[in-house]
Amino acid sequence: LIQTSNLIKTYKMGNETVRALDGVSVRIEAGEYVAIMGPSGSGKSTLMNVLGGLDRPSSGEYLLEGENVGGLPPDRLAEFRNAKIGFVFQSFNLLPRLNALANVALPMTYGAVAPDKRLQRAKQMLELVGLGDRIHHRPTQLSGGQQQRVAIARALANQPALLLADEPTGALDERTGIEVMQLFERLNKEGLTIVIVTHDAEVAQRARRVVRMRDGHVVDDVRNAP
Amino acid sequence: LIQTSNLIKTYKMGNETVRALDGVSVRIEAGEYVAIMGPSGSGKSTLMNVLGGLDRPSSGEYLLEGENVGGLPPDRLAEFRNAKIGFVFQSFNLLPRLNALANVALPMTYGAVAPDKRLQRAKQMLELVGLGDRIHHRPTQLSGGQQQRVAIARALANQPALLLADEPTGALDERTGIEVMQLFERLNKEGLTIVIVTHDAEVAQRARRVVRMRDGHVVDDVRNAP
Ligand SMILES: Nc1ncnc2c1ncn2[C@@H]1O[C@H](COP(=O)(O)OP(=O)(O)OP(=O)(O)O)[C@@H](O)[C@H]1O
Ligand SMILES: Nc1ncnc2c1ncn2[C@@H]1O[C@H](COP(=O)(O)OP(=O)(O)OP(=O)(O)O)[C@@H](O)[C@H]1O
Ligand SMILES: [Mg+2]
Ligand SMILES: [Mg+2]
Repeated sequence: LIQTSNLIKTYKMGNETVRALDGVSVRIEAGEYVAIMGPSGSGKSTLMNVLGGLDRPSSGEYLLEGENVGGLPPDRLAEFRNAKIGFVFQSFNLLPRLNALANVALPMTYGAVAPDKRLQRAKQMLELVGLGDRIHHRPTQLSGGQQQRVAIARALANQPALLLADEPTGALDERTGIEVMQLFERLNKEGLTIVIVTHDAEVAQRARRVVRMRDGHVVDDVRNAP
Repeated sequence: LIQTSNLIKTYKMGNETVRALDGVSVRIEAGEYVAIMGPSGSGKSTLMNVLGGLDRPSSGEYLLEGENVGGLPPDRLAEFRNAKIGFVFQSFNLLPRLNALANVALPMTYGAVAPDKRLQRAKQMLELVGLGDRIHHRPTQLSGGQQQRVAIARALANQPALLLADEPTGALDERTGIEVMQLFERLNKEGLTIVIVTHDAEVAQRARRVVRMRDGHVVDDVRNAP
């Protein structure tokens, strides 16, 4: 499903160059469940943004379902992303003027779900993450962990083929985090490919493979014991 | 240092009333190190916002150093807060147009640190949290964990008497999280009172007392074994 080859992402800051990605080549098959770990600043979110088609590498290639993502024109890319990919951002990126229901329904505008069914599906997704009684709350009327769960519901609303989740349990207490992990496992069994960045070793254990990054490259890539 | 009595915070949402705080009475002595835990949505951030003078309760009283915080006029409150309290927000709240150095220096404008010494102190604080090589980066040029550490440096810059930290290690990998905890322990030994909201049981273990919340009230309050 995913094949990257020697991804490099650099930023120029005055005289210095920050190498956020320094040659990342990974291959992820359809249906896999991969955790990405590594120190703060090691390039995990940068890699996720490239995989999500939200950012272009400075050099290197990214193939998604054999399609060269960097080569797609902007509208084809937006369409492709919306249909195939669900993204949970590290800082949620909810729209502040829309309530939870509208935030979750938004990605369905171009997708697989018929118009009359969208709000119904959005409500279901919110119930799945325990927010059935918060659907009319706007982001500022929600706790940190509730906002995170709205972001998760939104990523799953359009029935994506690939879920990219950047620290999706970071703001959740242990029990709510476990409920989200169980949801992910169920969806993975049903065929969803999952790539999850996490700092939590217990979350990483539930994935089937752990990729470790440091200073912009992959330093380890191991199967979890089943 | 801190005494709250029957704090209540409600929000009206259409016909419903959300009871974010439902009668919270806590007492925290100067020099204590208290962790607050509880499920997502249980009222932890709401309590922290009241303790930080950022939000008024719907009813109930909050005394800080014997001063009734709810009774202070706005400019006295701002002054009091700036001098006494360092706040690490759950979502960081950095100013996007200022770089890390300027973000950390900002609270010192009215404080204990002389003008020529402020940028120097800001740089020191950033070095203390491992960001010496990121001081000119703006928030969007920083990783999630780097932004969190800027927020921590900013909270400590003005040498507060009370540190209120809302999930200060949520975006940090294990090792960086430990470094922050060691910094907090050192400052606590030097007299800083610390109240930290956390979902991480290991972080809570390093505090000397753990207060648990559920549905807007305190359900447990125990000393940690030393
Ligand atoms: N726009 C930018 N300009 C300059 N440097 C940047 C920019 N964006 C990111 N960086 C740097 O690139 C590095 C990698 O950032 P990234 O967000 O991928 O880290 P991360 O592994 O997700 O970290 P965390 O665990 O803290 O979220 C960081 O050191 C960061 O300072
Ligand atoms: N402005 C608001 N209007 C309505 N409800 C609100 C508002 N702000 C917070 N709430 C509700 O109050 C409750 C407590 O929120 P709070 O942010 O204190 O939770 P928390 O314990 O910090 O949770 P988390 O661990 O997820 O950060 C939540 O259920 C939330 O939905
Ligand atoms: Mg990140
Ligand atoms: Mg909170």
